Order: sequence, then structure tokens, then C-alpha cells
Amino acid sequence: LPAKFDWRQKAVVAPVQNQQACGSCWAFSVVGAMQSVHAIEGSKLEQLSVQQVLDCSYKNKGCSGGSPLWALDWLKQTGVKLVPQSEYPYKAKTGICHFFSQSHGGVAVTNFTAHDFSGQEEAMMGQLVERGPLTAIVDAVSWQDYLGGIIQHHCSSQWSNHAILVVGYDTTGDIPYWIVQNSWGTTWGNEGYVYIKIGGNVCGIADSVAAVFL
Amino acid sequence: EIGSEESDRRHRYFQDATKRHAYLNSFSAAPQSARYGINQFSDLSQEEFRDLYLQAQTSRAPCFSGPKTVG
Repeated sequence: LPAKFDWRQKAVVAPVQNQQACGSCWAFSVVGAMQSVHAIEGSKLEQLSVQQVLDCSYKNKGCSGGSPLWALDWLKQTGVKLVPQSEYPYKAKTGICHFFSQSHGGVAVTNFTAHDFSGQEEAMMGQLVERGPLTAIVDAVSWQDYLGGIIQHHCSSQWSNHAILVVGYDTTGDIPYWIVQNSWGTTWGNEGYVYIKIGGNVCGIADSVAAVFL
Repeated sequence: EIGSEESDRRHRYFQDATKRHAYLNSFSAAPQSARYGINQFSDLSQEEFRDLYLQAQTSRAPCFSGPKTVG
């Protein structure tokens, strides 16, 4: 594995979004991974509709919360194609699901893997390099006050409450860390990103990690 | 509106946040350590923050059983 790896440097990670006052992190996490894998496979980097997932993924509860794995399962089972964000814009409110014909262009999930990598974060690094950005869920209670730097304390595992996108890692410094894209806008954290220490399953980052296949 | 019940409540949450920051930063000795302070969520109570932003449901995943990666 390379000592550091960052999918942003390959121009396959879309800009940081802001979920606003809506519990839609689970949808941002899944759509972020799909956008990146689509670009890694050679397509132009394009923002896909988070609102479509929010409105249509019936296994979840829209702005009242949801699970990235349930959303991925819904995408896989139904074969729903996500349309561009421009065609189905984000409203930060749960709405009525808009349907598109099968002939309408879009990006569909063919499969996904989900694993618990606790105690195996090196293997998780391998998955990130091999598969693309990963969706994960974390304990983000202390993130209310986060300004920047590498989180090493105040973060439990197995009490996950927030979904994020892992886009890279860096093990070259004194403290190895994950590079994580959040969906609380660019004014939060390190221009919308948070760094989490690798090893020890800090914030539960390794508890439930998914990779998508398109 | 300054002096309103809502304003007083927000002010109290803000004061609570500064106490939290002092505690959280007391663990941050190394230069790269996380820093905690005033941001856009500082006038929310912890309950409000949780209800608005921490709504992901946990789904258990099986342990990874693929090949171990040698560092």
C-alpha cells in the first residue's frame, strides 16, 4: 500500500456539500461514493441526485435519518438509476419520489460490499485504494465543536450516528490518519473535511464500511 | 431579538459550548491534534445537534475476512 493516498488528487471526488437542517448524511455518503466510482471508471465527475435517494429509498426515513447500507441495498435491488443533481436538486426536505423512465440516463449500483474492519484498518486502506472512496458510519457527537486537526480522543466506537465518505489516508507523519469528507459545508472542519487517527477504530470509523460497484 | 427567551437560551448553549471546548482541548497536546472551538453549531444544544445532524441508523456488517495486508 502507498504511505499516503488521496482520491481528491485524482479529481474523482466532488466538492463538499451541505446537508443543512436535514438528517440526510446517509444519502450524501452513498451518493458521494457512487459519484467517485463513476469517475474512477472513466466518466466525467458529475454530481448525482441526493434528493432522489432521500425521497425514493423507502427503507429509510428521508430527513429523519437512514442507513447507508439500507440505501445501497435499495439501489441494488431496484436498479434505480441516479440522475444528475441538476435534474433533481437538493431541497433539504423529504419530498415525493420522482420516477424516471428506464431509458433515462443515470448511474446504477450493481453491487456493494459491507464489512466491519475494526482491528483491520490496514485492510480497509487496501479497500479504499482498490475500490474507491468508502461510505462509513461514525460517532460524531464531539464533531459539534470540531475545528480541525486529527481526532484521536472523545470518539467512541459502536455508537455510530453519522454517515461520511472516506476519501484517503496519510501514514507519513507521526499520527497516521484517515481523510474524511463530511456533508456540513466547507465552513466546518478542514474546509469540510475531518481527519481521524488510523488504528484503534477511532469514532468507530471501521465499524461498518461499504464499497460500491457500478 | 436580544433579551428574548430564545436569545437567552442560545446564549446559554453558547456558554455550555465554551466549557466543552476547554475540556475537549485539554487532551490536545501535539501540534496535529484535533482542536475544538466556536463554529456554526455552537449555539445549538447537544440534543438539538443530535436531532438535526446525527440521524444515521447503524447497520451491522460482517467482519472482513479477506487477505490481511502487510504494511
